[in-house]
Amino acid sequence: MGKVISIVNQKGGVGKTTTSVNLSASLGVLEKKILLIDADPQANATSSLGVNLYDEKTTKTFYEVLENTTSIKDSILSTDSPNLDIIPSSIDLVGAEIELVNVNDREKMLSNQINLIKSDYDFIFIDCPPSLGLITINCLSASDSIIVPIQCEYFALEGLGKLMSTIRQIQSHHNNELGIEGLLLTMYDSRLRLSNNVIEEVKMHFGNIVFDTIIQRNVRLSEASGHGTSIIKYDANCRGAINYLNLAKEFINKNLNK
Amino acid sequence: MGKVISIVNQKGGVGKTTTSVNLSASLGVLEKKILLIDADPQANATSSLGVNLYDEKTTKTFYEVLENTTSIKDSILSTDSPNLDIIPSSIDLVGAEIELVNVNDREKMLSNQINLIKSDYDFIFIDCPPSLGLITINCLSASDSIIVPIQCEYFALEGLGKLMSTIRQIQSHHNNELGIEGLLLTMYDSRLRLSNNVIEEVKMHFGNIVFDTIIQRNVRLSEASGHGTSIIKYDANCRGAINYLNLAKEFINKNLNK
Ligand SMILES: Nc1ncnc2c1ncn2[C@@H]1O[C@H](COP(=O)(O)OP(=O)(O)OP(=O)(O)O)[C@@H](O)[C@H]1O
Ligand SMILES: Nc1ncnc2c1ncn2[C@@H]1O[C@H](COP(=O)(O)OP(=O)(O)OP(=O)(O)O)[C@@H](O)[C@H]1O
Ligand SMILES: [Mg+2]
Ligand SMILES: [Mg+2]
Repeated sequence: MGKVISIVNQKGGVGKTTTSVNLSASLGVLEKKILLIDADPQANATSSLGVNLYDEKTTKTFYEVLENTTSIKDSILSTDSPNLDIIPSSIDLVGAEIELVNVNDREKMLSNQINLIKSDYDFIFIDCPPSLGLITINCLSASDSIIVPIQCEYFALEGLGKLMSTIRQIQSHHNNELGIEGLLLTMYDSRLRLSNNVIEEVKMHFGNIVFDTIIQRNVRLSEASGHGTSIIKYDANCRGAINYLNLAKEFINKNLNK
Repeated sequence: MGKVISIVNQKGGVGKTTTSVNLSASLGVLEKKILLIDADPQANATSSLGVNLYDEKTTKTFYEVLENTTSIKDSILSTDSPNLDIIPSSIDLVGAEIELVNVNDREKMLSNQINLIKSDYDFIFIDCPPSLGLITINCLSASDSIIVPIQCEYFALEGLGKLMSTIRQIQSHHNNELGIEGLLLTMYDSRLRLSNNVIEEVKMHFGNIVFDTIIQRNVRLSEASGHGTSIIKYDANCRGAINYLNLAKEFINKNLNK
């Protein structure tokens, strides 16, 4: 039965989209059936997987799913990455935050739809936008757990308190099943003293919910997303690809016993 | 008469806060009187200038200004950086997007308040959150122009179309004075072919509205914000400080003839 996992952190540019795309693609290569939902109006995950938004095929996006004007099955597209489907996003989503405010059950729009397709996949990942507004609340209400990317820079821990209190609010009002899959350290640069300090601090505060796998800074990851393909297809031997394949294996082991 | 400039880009992690803090501080060192407004619930600009949010002094923040429960003058704090004041942000701001929706004139809350203090400063900068929701709309409605930081990475140009169409909407509905101060290329790494491609592409698309000054990738900028101080006070001789001082001089020259 498909487990739903949101990739979330309201801090911008920490590696949410890079992790959503490359963890999904790595799990697909390891024979898991994966759906990636792009819930960010910037639609970076959509273009990172080479989906052309201006193509007439992509008329149904996450925006129509949230507004309930399409069945979720009609919005699913296949990608050139094995075992990986995507629900694309679109810039129309920017309006959803304001449009949804006066709708009944506005926090549950997504969970009602996701239940229709959960059993078709092993895992469903949601790439969240850099905010804690209604779109993100909808994603968290529909999720079984979260992965929080944390950049190895100053401020890495700054917004985490607010994120954790939002999680507690979701657990008590909308979704008491929501757990934490793990915190993921990203953009690690071993030459910088700063990166090593952040790792120590995060492990001290959060202990065993931090993934052992650390994603290193590697420009090939940016290049791959620019070419509209996952790191596995772009350059399977680079540091970025090895990091994300190791993360996928660690993720599978964590979920074996469940 | 104080000119109001929003630092805006809905893409996360592109250097909005780093630019807001260090351009403001550099202009302060060049004897301009500056106010920085932190309009992001993450409150990174507030902590980058060493303001302690848990101190009883900082009870009035941008949240209270937007909700009209304090006079804007009462929310202004001085910083340890010469000629630079700040209006701090707080995490309560996350609720403002939803709270403001049903208020009359919801897009103009900030411009009504800013007019009371405009003449006390040469320039007022606003550090915007990574989204195009009601908070950002309020900031743009209250601004004379915008600076758009663009990271020298793939996708740098992706969201710009949507940002420009939002600007046009603001110009026709709320603020026909809104102009573009410039596009600023950030996190440039001369060793990467990718960075050079992005610069060529941006200059080709946008020509002379791109600042000549380019901000290079320099870890001292992260370290400075982690220590709660501007790059000028932290390490005035490093690349990051020289880049932002040059930007400040270029900015002053652009505004001399106005
Ligand atoms: N490990 C890495 N090494 C080098 N560059 C990286 C790495 N991870 C991400 N990047 C680059 O950093 C930038 C930000 O990453 P990404 O877009 O994944 O973050 P995000 O959290 O999804 O951002 P947003 O908050 O805008 O949604 C992108 O240009 C991406 O290519
Ligand atoms: N020129 C630079 N060189 C190196 N690191 C930088 C540079 N500019 C910014 N950074 C670092 O990159 C990260 C993102 O920068 P910053 O927080 O200024 O972006 P932002 O656009 O304000 O992000 P958000 O979308 O979350 O508001 C921070 O950790 C910052 O210290
Ligand atoms: Mg993203
Ligand atoms: Mg910022």
